[in-house]
Amino acid sequence: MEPIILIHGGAGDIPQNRVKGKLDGVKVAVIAGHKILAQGGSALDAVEAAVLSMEDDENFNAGYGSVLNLRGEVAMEASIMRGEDLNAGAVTLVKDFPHPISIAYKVLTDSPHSFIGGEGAKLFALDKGFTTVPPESLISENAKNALEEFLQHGELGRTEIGMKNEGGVG
Amino acid sequence: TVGAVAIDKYGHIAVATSTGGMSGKAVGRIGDTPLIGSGTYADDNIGGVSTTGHGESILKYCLAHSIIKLMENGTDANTATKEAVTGMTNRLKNTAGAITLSKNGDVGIYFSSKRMSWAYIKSNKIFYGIEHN
Repeated sequence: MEPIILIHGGAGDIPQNRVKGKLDGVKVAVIAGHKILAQGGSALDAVEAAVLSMEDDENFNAGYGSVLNLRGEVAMEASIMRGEDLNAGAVTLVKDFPHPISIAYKVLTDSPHSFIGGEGAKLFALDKGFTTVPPESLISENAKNALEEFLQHGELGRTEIGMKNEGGVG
Repeated sequence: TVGAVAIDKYGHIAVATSTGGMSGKAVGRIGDTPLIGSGTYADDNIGGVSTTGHGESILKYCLAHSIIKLMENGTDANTATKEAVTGMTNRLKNTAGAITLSKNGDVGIYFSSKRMSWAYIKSNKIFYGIEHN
């Protein structure tokens, strides 16, 4: 079988000034994932690598650069699934960790459960050796501006600033 | 939201999706991304899907699994992706996007939103985009 990797960096009302960063970011991420496949690695490791790359990139709404809730906090969620045996791992309401996808991966491989949230996800992550980061280290200027704009205009569902008249964003 | 679908040399498929959600969301709000069948689905016998867009709509439509079921019934990856995303948008009046890989390596990409960034590598060539068409 020829290895293939396909990724996305989010759908929505992406303003023109964010286009280049997103295109650059998806190219870096897809190459990171493909490198794993080219070396004979598993599809599971490849999708984790690609998502990790985008979680570290401010241009995407995941990990560092995640948008903020009404309290100005980053609260992330992630899932990962293996098609061979339909096993899956998922986490939600994750704070203070830079890579929720890796915690979800651990839920898949090292837990009898499939989905862990909030305080339980934090306890699970710490038990598996993940370390926390200061919450402000995950907050980007774009995320702060997006929340400020939401609080001023009240348009729920916008993950980007500078565009109007289209809701429904990733 | 970000996501990835891959098939390795053994024909095994995996999917990963990660998100910060939506700006101004309620404390404690959960979207589609961590829900298997909505934000993510993988089955070696059919294919894999990762979705992005309006979370409340995607989870009500079980968008990822909707695409998989269309493919299970013989629809190709690209058509299944377009039909399910369009169906969700028509029914729930919100936008979404999805990426799909079939067990045979066929690629599906579609979004009803204004833009969606995507990229894939197949036959050692990189393809990428963000606009319609």
